[in-house]
Amino acid sequence: NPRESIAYSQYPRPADSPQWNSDKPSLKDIKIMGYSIRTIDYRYTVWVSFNPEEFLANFSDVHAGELYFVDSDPLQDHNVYNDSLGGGRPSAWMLP
Amino acid sequence: TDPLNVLFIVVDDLRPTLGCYGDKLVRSPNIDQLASHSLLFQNAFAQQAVCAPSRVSFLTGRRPDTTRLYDFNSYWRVHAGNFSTIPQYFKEKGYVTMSVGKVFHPGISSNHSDDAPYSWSIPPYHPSSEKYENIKTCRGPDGELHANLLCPVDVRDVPEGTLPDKQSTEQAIQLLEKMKTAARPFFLAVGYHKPHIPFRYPKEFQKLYPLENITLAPNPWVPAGLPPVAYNPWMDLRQREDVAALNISVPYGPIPVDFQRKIRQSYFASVSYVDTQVGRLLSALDDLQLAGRTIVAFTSDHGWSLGEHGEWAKYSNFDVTTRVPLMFYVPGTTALLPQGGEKFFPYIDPFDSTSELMQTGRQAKGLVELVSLFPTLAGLAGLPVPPRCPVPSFHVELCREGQNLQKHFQFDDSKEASSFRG
Repeated sequence: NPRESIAYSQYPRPADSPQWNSDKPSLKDIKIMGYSIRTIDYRYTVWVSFNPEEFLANFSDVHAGELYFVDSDPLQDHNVYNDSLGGGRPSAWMLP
Repeated sequence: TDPLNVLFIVVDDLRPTLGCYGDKLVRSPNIDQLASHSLLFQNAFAQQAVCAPSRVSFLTGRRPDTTRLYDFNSYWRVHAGNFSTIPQYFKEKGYVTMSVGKVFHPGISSNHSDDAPYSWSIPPYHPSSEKYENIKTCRGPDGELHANLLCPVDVRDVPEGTLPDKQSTEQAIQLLEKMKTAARPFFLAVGYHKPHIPFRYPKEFQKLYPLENITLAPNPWVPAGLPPVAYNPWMDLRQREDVAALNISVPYGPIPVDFQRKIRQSYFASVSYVDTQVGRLLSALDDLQLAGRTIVAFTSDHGWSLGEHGEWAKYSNFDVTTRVPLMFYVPGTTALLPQGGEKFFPYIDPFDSTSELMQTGRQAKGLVELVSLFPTLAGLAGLPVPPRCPVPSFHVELCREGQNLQKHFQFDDSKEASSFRG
């Protein structure tokens, strides 16, 4: 059932704002990791703190979030993360 | 009963701007023809939208958090674990495994050896003309040579009079000719460099995309609610001479709209150029009577943003950078076996406007991941599917973190088979 399928992606960042090495940060400079979970209905991403020495993401420290609903916003232009989750911690079932 | 060969085609930075994915503008008749005999996954996603991490992830069947490669600077066998790769697994099962062009990302992430000898039976091939890719070979309006982003070339003019992907196709065809009479099955991986930047392609392909027909992205601005951390500032484009000359503000630009359209024009032209290379390769498979006993898997390492969200290139989590084309031709499963010299993949010239619209093949809508390539290719080839990985799995050499997609290949043949003959 296509509705049950899920795809995960991730992307590293060196800082909260765009800078010269935001596209391709070296491991030692990675401070944030964006984890995305995709279903047929929505795209949900949390940008969380990341420790490059321990290779550990801290899902309690959410820097930012994105939530797009595929049917109403296929081009992913209207981030409703803050509206719909009140900016709180991601629900456990959404974590990879 | 003979084991099926595998031809694995991976195209660098190719987003699903293809006819078989519904794109009305791009001419990709040869890839569309492959799709008409394949199972096409409409929603396939890379695990990270940048070359080396994505390639190491899908070639080892592990996610980036297991390969621990988020940049370009480590080799998983040293840095994370001695994980087996898809070609290595096929090699251990008796296949002759061969690499042409860009399959692993070159450099540290593949041990400066494309992970040979573990993954490959013979030394991997890299086209000699690749070394000119990023030097001044683009003739600008001033008649001088530049290292530009937009680089349509007269192939007779460029060093060695050829381009990397042309050389790769020639090499791959030679290997197919050798393997036709070989006693052992083969796993041939062909990695095309375009449409990765610079957009250096035979200039005639620009004629397929007159600038007046090229629109901007449907949403060419940075969305108001986009968190700054999510935005990628496309620094690699800015370093190209023609882009640098525009003095675009950092980080948000924008790129002047006429240049945006030129970038899109050259991306599409590069896609049609790669389509001709794929077409030559597949028609050779046909001519060598190998199409009836060779699985063809076609994909890319990640997508590419063509101005959506005011972004360019990859380096983000958006769908336009993570969604990839993914299709499998499996003789006797996604298509009936070619009968008596029947051709499945005759070469189609993208300049031939009379080439009829291709019928679509089988399609799957569910979301799937590139990390599923390993178990799926193993299963389709009749090899044992590697076991699921424990968590963590750094100590396990052979296991998989992706799903086996074979369940998508069970078709109701009675109804479908008759349509195939039609």
